[in-house]
Amino acid sequence: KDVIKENERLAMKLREFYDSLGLVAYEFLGGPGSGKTSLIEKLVERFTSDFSPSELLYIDGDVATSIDSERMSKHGIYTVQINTGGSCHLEVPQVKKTLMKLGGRPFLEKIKVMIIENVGNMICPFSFPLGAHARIMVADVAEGEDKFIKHPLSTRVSDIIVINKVDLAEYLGVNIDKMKSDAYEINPRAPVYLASAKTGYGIDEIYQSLMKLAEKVI
Amino acid sequence: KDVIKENERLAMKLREFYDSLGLVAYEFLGGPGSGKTSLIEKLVERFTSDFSPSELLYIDGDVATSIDSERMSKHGIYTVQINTGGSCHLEVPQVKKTLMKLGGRPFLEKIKVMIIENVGNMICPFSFPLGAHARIMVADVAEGEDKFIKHPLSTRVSDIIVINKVDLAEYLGVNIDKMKSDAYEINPRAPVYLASAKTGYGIDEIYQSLMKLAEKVI
Ligand SMILES: Nc1nc2c(ncn2[C@@H]2O[C@H](COP(=O)(O)OP(=O)(O)OP(=O)(O)O)[C@@H](O)[C@H]2O)c(=O)[nH]1
Ligand SMILES: Nc1nc2c(ncn2[C@@H]2O[C@H](COP(=O)(O)OP(=O)(O)OP(=O)(O)O)[C@@H](O)[C@H]2O)c(=O)[nH]1
Ligand SMILES: [Mg+2]
Ligand SMILES: [Mg+2]
Repeated sequence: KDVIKENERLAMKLREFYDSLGLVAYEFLGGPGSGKTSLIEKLVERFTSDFSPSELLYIDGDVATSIDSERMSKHGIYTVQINTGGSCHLEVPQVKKTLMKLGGRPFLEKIKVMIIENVGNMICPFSFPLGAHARIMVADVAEGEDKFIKHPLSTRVSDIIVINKVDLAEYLGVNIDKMKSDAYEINPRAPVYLASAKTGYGIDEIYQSLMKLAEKVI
Repeated sequence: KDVIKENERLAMKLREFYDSLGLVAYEFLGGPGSGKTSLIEKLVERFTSDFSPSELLYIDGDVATSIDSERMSKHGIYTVQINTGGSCHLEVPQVKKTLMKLGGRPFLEKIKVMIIENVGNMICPFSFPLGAHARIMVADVAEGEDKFIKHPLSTRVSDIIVINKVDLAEYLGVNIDKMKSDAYEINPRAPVYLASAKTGYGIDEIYQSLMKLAEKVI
């Protein structure tokens, strides 16, 4: 629809803005409680060994509360909370406004890595890109094996796919190989990573994948 | 917004239609994989001991696939699948059209209990009622403790709240009492049930609550 087309156009302009600043932007998407924040916390621990905390910015979108940005602030990086009040996804104007409130260009010139966590939702956010260099979809084994085939569009627009909470797979009797092959069949170009934000499993591989992209962009 | 107001108006007309037919309608809502279908399967087993399977109708809304209606069809009741193609919630016109395709009034006169499972989403469906006599929100412990406070509107418009997958609570270190009190604080009028669709825990209490409502309506 026109709203989606317009947001895509604005997302491309926001991406040009990031590129002009030499910062890399990652967007994390996925259902409520799939482990986005937990995963980002683990990745931020890695990022702070390669970057200064003041070079890292985390923006969280949630309908309500500052729970996620407060969790992330403990890692010493810049954190900002956007509350949508009811909307099921972030949109470019909200992110743009937030970046301007932070200080715009003079502030952002010091940022090397920006991580946006979108609203916990397996549908809406995937139709509204935010100009990120990579969109990381976080699904988890507790949601059930069928979530990729139930959400083909979401799976298809993602650049990287993470199957989180694999520490629970055996206990829950979930077939991870089936999940992996479902994801690959729907989106052959997106690498699929198994992870556990709880145990740290798979975090290094994901981090290296994000760093490879960062080196091209920053 | 106007779209929401209009859907509320249409939902009230649909409710009058259900009442004129003497059928009770329950709507299940909740995030992807919170256990809606699994819970409904357990409840349908109870319903088929008090009703004939041909008096029960299940309608599932999903972006894609017939997975849920196919699961439910094994229980011998009437099942219908609605695919939204991309929309994050069902709307009254879709349900109305589906009921007409099933045969409209002549078919529905034989139905006593209608169960609608909405699209797996913690946000959108809660703003678009479908005329049900009770809206049952299904959250689960694997999603994390903070989902009620993160979604106050969704929690507030629900008539019954189910905290599912309690069999995992100890393993995951989730504080169920905190979840229960969060839900109560946001919505004091909605009974909160702990359940495990896996072990059957809590199913009887939920069933009795639904039957109490059915006896008033049917
Ligand atoms: N067992 C296990 N639990 C996890 C893992 N990752 C996250 N969790 C738990 O899952 C719940 C949700 O984690 P979050 O990181 O808040 O998930 P989220 O996707 O950020 O949630 P929203 O932002 O609210 O959509 C919490 O109770 C976490 O402790 C994991 O790898 N394994
Ligand atoms: N451990 C445990 N797992 C459960 C429970 N209920 C459901 N599950 C599992 O959770 C996953 C999702 O269950 P579903 O019933 O498909 O969830 P849903 O809410 O209908 O999912 P969508 O319709 O796709 O949004 C499946 O793997 C189920 O086996 C429960 O009480 N305990
Ligand atoms: Mg989060
Ligand atoms: Mg389901």
